[in-house]
Amino acid sequence: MGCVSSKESKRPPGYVDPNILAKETTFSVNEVEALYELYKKISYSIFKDGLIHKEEFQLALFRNSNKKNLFADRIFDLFDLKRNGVIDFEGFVRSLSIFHPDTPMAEKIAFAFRLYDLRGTGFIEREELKEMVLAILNESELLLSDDAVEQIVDQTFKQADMNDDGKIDPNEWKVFASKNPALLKNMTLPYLKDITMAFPSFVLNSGASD
Amino acid sequence: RPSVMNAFELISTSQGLNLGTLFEK
Repeated sequence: MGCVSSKESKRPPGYVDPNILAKETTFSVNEVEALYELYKKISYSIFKDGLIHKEEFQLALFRNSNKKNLFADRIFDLFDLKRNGVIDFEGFVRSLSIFHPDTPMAEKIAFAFRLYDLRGTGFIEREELKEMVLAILNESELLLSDDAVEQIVDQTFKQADMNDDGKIDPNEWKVFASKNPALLKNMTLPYLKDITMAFPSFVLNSGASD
Repeated sequence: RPSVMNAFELISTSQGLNLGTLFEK
């Protein structure tokens, strides 16, 4: 009895019972447990406090704890559900659930909107889109003239900003993303279907079948 | 006229959005 759970008693802050998370996300209990193995690996990689700090997230994503990236920052902020500067296990599982292949497209579309609404104004604005385009060009070490960047932004707004008010609202985004599913390819992680094989959990969970 | 790439399509290729790397050992 006691021997199995002795290692389990020390749960990090933000730990939530896998049964509860499985009920409220697309993951099964086994998958949540496998995610816990991955979570532990990341959250103990530098600070060893069982929470994922920005540097640990960057290390897992880029193999470099100092690599700055606008989109990685945005993802980190959205995964930080409690808004306290770290990702806890609950935020990790609930947010990754959006990326599960079986999660409804509407949830992915809504998440992508929040991701691209850089300043949280409720709209994707022209300036925000330009900032993101410049960030990706910088990341790819591509040089484009300001005119070319403006053209890309203009063209995209022509397609997405249906009422032509200079900003993309959630409804316009929904219509635009539904028409262009390729835009949402990065909102699905096929890995999440194989997570139990990639990170097998050997913890005996006596409550799993209750 | 050559078609201009959609900005969101370009953005979706960002390394920072490729969470698959989290799962690589």
